[in-house]
Amino acid sequence: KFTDLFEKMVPMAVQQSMSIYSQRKAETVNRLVGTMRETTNLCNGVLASLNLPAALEDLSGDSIPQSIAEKARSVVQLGGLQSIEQLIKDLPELLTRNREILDESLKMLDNEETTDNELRTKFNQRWNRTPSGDLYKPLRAEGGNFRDILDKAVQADQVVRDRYSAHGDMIALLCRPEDELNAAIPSANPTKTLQGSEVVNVLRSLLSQLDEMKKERETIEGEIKAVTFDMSATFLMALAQDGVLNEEQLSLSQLDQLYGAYNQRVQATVRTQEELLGQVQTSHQEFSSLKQSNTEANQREEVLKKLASAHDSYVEISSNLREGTKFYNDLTEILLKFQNKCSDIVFARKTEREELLKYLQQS
Amino acid sequence: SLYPSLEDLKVDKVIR
Repeated sequence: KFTDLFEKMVPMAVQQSMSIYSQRKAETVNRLVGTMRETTNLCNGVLASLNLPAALEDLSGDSIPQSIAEKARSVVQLGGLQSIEQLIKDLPELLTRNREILDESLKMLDNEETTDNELRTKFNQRWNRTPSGDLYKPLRAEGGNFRDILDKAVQADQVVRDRYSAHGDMIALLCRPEDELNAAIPSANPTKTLQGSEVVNVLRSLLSQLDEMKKERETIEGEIKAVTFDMSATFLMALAQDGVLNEEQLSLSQLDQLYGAYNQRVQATVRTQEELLGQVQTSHQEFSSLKQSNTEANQREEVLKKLASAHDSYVEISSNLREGTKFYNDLTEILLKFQNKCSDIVFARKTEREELLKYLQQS
Repeated sequence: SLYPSLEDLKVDKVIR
């Protein structure tokens, strides 16, 4: 049952190319998925601002439109306000933990350098080893990069907090029991019977096409994330044949083969949305002109719009918080590796320092 | 995405 431990060993050039390829792939996936998500957020924003689909369902003028009731249920199911409040409360701890690891690492370098300098002052040119300051430049540069990243993360945390404070009340309202939610929505006398009018049917058809489009995006996202391809064979063959490895060209052509079609489908779904939303805007204008507009109806519509966008913000805030939590946890792992690098080099320098010190004191 | 990407930090660099 012999397993060759060296089976997966590849030349350094191939190993590094695999790393860079996986980074390119991750960036491609993030761009495609990010584009679709942003476009969907835009669509939800436009619909919420037009009070759609609620306006089409809001016949009696005093019961909760079906889409709003569904949105309320989904927020409660996703954990409601408590779940995001808890994640928001955790952010500062995650940030502090990362900062501490980084600060400790850099402090190790500083302390060792201070001692190195003191001994250099004491022994002058007899202290003939490379100054620690020079040796630690790359690590300190890396540390500086981590500091910038943490500063950007702090800004991202603030964006999430601002979004939460802007929509928190309305999200809380969505989480209230149905009767309280209903009581909080101003009622208006029943909408004129617009049911039969053609514009309502056009709007309904457009909205269902938009729903279809959004569902298709979920499928595309799933397919994109399911794509796997082992580049090692390609890299090994290229290295063997030409003796040199053009990672960029090999990776880009492979990534195009794997994701080119998806890129087309993503661009297509963006265009589809633009067309559909254009038609929605036109039909909505006609719909609003038919609908009676009085203060009660307008007040009711304003609250329904806020409730719809509160749901969308809840979904966005939750996604931001998941992303933030993952970011901090991933960064912790990377910072621990950085800390190890710092402690390894400091340990080596200390050992070397003590030997040099012993030697100098003896001679 | 809202938070910085860590992708390029995951590329393990060899210390010379």
